[in-house]
Amino acid sequence: NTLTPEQKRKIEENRLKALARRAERLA
Amino acid sequence: YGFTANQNQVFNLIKSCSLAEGISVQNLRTALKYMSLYDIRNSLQFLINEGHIFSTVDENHFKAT
Repeated sequence: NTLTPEQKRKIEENRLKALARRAERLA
Repeated sequence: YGFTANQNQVFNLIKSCSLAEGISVQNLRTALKYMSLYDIRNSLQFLINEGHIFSTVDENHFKAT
């Protein structure tokens, strides 16, 4: 069950967006 | 984090999943039989809004940040 490079890229992008949102909430 | 009991259960399950694509809503429902889909969806929305989790390959798979 391996992910395609595009899926990996999307996941990393969503992870970074979520981290930014978390930081925003904590600010 | 000040989670409700439901939010905490959902978050812990997502956090404990080691799959690259994260855990599916279907798997959450199976694991949280006593919780309604409405409550699961509400918890997911809260956790997304607060940046604790994010969707992965589609809108039905989630991982923790």
